[in-house]
Amino acid sequence: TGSIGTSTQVSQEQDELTQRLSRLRQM
Amino acid sequence: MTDIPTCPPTLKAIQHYLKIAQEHASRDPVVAYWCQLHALQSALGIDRKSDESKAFLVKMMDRLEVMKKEFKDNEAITNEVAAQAHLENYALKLFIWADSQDRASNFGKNVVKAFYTSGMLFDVLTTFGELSEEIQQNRKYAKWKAAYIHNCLKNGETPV
Repeated sequence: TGSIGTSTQVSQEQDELTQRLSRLRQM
Repeated sequence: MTDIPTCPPTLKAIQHYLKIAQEHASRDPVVAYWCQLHALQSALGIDRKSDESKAFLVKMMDRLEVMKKEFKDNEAITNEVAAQAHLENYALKLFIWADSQDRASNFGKNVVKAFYTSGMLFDVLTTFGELSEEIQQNRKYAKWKAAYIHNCLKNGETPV
């Protein structure tokens, strides 16, 4: 479950960065 | 604005864009901003998993958000159509200058640098979509010329 937890965490961080970049370009 | 954070070894491929951004920080903030955004966008596709890279990407994102607020009245930062026109114009001017020096047989490090920088800025233009055929050709030529003249100078040969 450790690897699933890590992979979920990475994916959340990725989403956050992608969303921030997307917002930055739309601002 | 503080210096651009040092990028981790896994993101070596984006270093060139960050260097150009640093060089343009006060001279042309529009060029600096879009080089950093292009670098960040490319970095997201290279390494977003290592701790070092994540820390760097977050710092870069913070930095770009601050810049965007700081330059909120600059259309070439807030509007991508204006941004594309500004960057294209800047890169072409640099390319044409380097080409004129090359054709006049004025070879020097500054000509290499101008060809090289224009080639990199044509890369940055891909942020706004696919490059026109003409820009693609200019990009290829600029990068080839920069490498060719650089090698000639290094080997003590005269470029043809």
